[in-house]
Amino acid sequence: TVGAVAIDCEGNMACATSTGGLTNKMVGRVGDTACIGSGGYADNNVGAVSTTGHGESIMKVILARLILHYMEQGKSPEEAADAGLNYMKSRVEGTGGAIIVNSSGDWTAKFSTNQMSWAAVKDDQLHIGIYHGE
Amino acid sequence: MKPVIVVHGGAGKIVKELDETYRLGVKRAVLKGYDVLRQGGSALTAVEEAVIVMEDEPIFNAGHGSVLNEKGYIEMDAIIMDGKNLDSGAVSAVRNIANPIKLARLVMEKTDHMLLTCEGATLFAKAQGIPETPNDTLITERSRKRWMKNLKENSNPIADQIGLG
Repeated sequence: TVGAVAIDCEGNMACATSTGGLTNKMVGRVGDTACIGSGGYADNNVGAVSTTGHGESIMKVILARLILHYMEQGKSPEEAADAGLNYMKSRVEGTGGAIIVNSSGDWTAKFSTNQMSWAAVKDDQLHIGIYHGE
Repeated sequence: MKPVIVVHGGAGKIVKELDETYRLGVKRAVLKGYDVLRQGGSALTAVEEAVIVMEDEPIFNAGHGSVLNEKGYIEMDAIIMDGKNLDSGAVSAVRNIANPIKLARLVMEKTDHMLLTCEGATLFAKAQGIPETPNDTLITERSRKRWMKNLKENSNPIADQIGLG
């Protein structure tokens, strides 16, 4: 799965997510990616999220919208991502990751799996990571 | 407002030897999207362009490089959303196109619908002039080997891939 979130010069936000799904998946199986609120969500009033991970788990908790809900309650993107991923792990034993940007331009890339490749640019500064702590 | 863009290349297992390839892939994608933003382009176009880069990069599980289903062909899903007006477009189980994210944007902009699936998505792609890309040209040797390995092991692909994107 791949994804992107962004905020532009006018303060508009967007998200995009694309995937081939699970290896050897059942014909016709559709995961979280195409489902609004699960594979991604964007609302200028809050932020934009793109997710990745175990699709069925992400769909059960509607992960992208759940993370934005936590942000609406006042959490930072990082806190909201942790809260959403922890909820998914504790409720349905699912793991995954999310990238987020909020209306102030704060961003994060968080994951409960061992790895997630990600990159970000803010203030012309490039950041890249795969493992926890990068 | 200073523009910001973030991309991911999935949370699946990354083989150490391919670590650098993944880093280069996400770097190319994020710089492509940032270039759009720096020139005053919209967030919507920036995320689409960034994802197209990764769909075209065979290391990632999307577009070219997508994994195979149990029958040995590719079915892809994609979504795009505009935070300005909550418009969104998506496709699922779509076959024989290189960039599902482009089709998702067309669903958003050219139809009254949110999601087109399977044959309907394929017909819509044709109607919009998106060229057909043969399944075989989207399949990488790596994806084919993984598919065959799973078949041989007769494993449960869902249970075995918990946590993978």
